[in-house]
Amino acid sequence: DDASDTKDEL
Amino acid sequence: MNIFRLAGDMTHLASVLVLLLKIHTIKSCAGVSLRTQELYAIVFATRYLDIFTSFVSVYNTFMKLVFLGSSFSIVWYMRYHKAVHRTYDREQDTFRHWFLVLPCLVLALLIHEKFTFLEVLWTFSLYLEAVAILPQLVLLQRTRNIDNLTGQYIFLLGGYRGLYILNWIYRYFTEPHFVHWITWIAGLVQTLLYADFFYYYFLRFIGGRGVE
Repeated sequence: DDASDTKDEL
Repeated sequence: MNIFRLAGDMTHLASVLVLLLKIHTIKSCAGVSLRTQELYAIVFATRYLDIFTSFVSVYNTFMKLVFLGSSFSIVWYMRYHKAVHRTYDREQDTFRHWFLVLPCLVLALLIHEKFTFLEVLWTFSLYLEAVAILPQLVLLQRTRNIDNLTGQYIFLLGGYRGLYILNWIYRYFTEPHFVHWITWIAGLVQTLLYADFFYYYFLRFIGGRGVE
């Protein structure tokens, strides 16, 4: 799903 | 963003600030492994390649710039600043860290979530970060005793990914489809590598003396 696409963690 | 993630980022930020504080104020990098610092610079350089292409938040971009800037400036200080460079014990910091880079790259080419340039390098940075502390831990064992600032630096650096693990557990239970085995296993291995250090750090901390 798209959530896993954006690397929102550091 | 949950409290574990924020605590993890703040702990990570504190670790680089402690190290920069030590190097910049007392002009010494005694007990610090340049090789670990070089590995971390590679970790951030390969993890944050998307810093200009994918915007997540001001916080995210700001922290990426802080980690990139601090890791490269620490390497610069230890390599080229004459006062600091003099305190670097090159004879003891001999862990063949380039032997860590290639296996991590091969592993990233084999095991990744998507086979794209950015994703493979991002995965490589995860594997490399998991083992990046090894030269520092080996140096620590050789130099036996270290000053408190270096001990605090290693403690905070080890703690941040542990807090990230709590963040992943929280997100797993609160967000549907949040499953990232590669990140989780790499983060777990990374944190477990500090177990030995944490054990001695707490023993000394309880004993009220420096870390030996």
